[in-house]
Amino acid sequence: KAENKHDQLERRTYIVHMDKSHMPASFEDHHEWYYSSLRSAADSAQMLYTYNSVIHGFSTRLTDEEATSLENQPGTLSLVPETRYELH
Amino acid sequence: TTRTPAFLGLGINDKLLPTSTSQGDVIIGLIDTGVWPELKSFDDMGLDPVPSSWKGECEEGTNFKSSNCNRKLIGARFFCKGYEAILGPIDESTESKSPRDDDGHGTHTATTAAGSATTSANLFGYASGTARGMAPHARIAAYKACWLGGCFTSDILAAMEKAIDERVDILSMSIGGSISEYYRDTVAVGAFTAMKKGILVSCSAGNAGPDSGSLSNLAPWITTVGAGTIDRDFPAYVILGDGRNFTGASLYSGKPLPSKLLSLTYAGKASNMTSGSFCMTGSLNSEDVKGKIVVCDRGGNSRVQKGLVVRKAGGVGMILANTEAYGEELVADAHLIPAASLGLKGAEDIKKYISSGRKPTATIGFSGTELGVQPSPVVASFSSRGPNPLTPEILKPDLIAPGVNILAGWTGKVGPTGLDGDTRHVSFNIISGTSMSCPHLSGLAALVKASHPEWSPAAIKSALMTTAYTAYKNGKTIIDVATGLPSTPFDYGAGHVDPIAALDPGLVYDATVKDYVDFLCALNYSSDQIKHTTAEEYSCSSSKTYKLGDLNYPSFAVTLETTPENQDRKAMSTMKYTRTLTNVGRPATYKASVSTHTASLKVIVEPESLSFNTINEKKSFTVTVSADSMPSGTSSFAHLTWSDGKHTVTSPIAFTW
Repeated sequence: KAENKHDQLERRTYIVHMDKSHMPASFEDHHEWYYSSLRSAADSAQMLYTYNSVIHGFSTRLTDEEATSLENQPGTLSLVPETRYELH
Repeated sequence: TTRTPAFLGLGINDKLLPTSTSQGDVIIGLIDTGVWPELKSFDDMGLDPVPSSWKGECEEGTNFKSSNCNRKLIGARFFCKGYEAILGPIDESTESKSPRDDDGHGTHTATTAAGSATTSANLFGYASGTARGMAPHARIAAYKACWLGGCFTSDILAAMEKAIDERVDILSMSIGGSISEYYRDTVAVGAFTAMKKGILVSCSAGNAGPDSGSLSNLAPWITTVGAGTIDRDFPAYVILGDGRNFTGASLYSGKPLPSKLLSLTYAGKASNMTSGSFCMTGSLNSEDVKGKIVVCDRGGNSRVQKGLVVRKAGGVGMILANTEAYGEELVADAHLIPAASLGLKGAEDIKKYISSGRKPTATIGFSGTELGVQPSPVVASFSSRGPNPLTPEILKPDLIAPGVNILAGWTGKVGPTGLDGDTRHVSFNIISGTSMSCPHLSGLAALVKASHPEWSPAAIKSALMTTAYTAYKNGKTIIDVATGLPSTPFDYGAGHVDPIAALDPGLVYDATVKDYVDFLCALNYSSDQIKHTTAEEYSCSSSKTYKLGDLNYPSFAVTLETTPENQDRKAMSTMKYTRTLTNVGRPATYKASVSTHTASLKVIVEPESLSFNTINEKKSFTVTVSADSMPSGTSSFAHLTWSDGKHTVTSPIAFTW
């Protein structure tokens, strides 16, 4: 619980849009590329989901600093902060 | 649902309706709170095997087995990684980490869209009849992305992706969030991919009415659904000590009040808190309410919660008083104490009576279900209204459908009020919201899809919109219950859905992926923003002029020049729109007509007549609007109708200055 609380204070969930046309040839699979991009910006961040058709990208939880770093990675289109929807 | 199929004219033997076999080929995916599979509404008796196109499955989890799926409920999944990342691991003693619905909302929407016919459905005897979904032979796939703590966009997007990959035909989403540009709007982005793959996405318009510009789910590739009433009420009576009698609404079913009149008080006078009139938890003074009927103002907390607050303080009955924001709209609830909701006028009269200081007394009586209520439909007060706050050039909502006091399936986990203390178990519940109108539309879209499997989502949407009605049989415009006055396209969009007419619209305003990309170009989106929205590479041509109003949409929203402040001189502005109609009926000649009530507006349609000789033939026309400038905030309305004598293809035109 304490870890969760700490995590909540430090990290936000982002939906990360990636530009698949920027994937370096050294990667055979875009998942690998997403994972590598995330790792180089945020060592310990976990992927929540990878998205393959509805968007190209993934969702993850990042600190502000990590988010800025990932945003500046080649191939990152944008980071959209998660929002909460409600039942109507 | 009970009553709404009849209200919508869905007779069993209508020859236009698709067969059960063709309905069975249509799969409706719902992104919601999950599903309660044991209900009779998910019985698969008589259904053919699952369509071979279906790629989905029934995911197991807490109290949910793959055997819970059948030929009706063909898919069930859950998405909670985003939710758990924020709120921590799901407590499985209170919430099912599975597709099982712990809330009721998802079961209600799923059964509304495509529940199997179930006889003797009712809630405590109210709204009894045979309950069925709008497309009773269509299949259901439930994607649970909404939890007790809300619905998070990472989960919603994952659910949308799965639904698309598994090949649903219709995606029904009775949820909404804050407004943002389309490329940052998760549902809009997901819906774009769905549209590209031929999936119609139907979303609720929101419950933020009657404020103007209060809509959500605004993307033009989404069908945005507002809510109206049906011809059914659940009357309750408030009788005052001075003999006056007020009609309200209630679904109360417990022990009645004693036959004598009881003391009556206003919560605002029985509380020391500034917001005491709302009967918030712990706000009432026991000595002021003990043994009395308490008038509580609507708003602030849930309507049924107020009854519990009154009971806890020693009160015996509750009158839920509408304030200005709710007008005369009566929403019936399965209260836990004798309680009735009252419209604004009645509520004000009762408050005056209480203030008169003559030992006010009252009683509340309940009289079951009343059918044939007129006028109906009326636009629900809560239904979110236009104009479109993001892109005023696109008229939203698209249309309205039944969304008030709707009986449909319910979870076995919580009682009909959803309150912790409500231990009643029901198979059906009666609730209201654009959440309820959205799955009505989704089911009706499934019927159109079953009849015309080759139609695009835009063509299906057009058929539903251009055949919608805006007036009662006596010719008078549909009323807005918030004001008691005739409503406008900002309230009802193209009008109230008429499914039988939608099965044979004659002509449709179709739109392709390219048309929507052109729309994004007209928004001046950068190539990256377009890539965000569409998940593909598209580019706008530097040599082409893109206009928002030229999207081949089944309605028009015209934004005009305003009169500068302190100037009397009115300038004339002219706008031109191009649209293309596709013939989906027999060869025919259609003539255009425009109805407008404002002399200062001129609408010219060219050509005035269009002849179609073959199926899928396309013909374009222009609409030129000329209008004097008016003060900012002015609005006016008209309708453009194409008719061949058999079909009427009608588009609303909203003008704003």
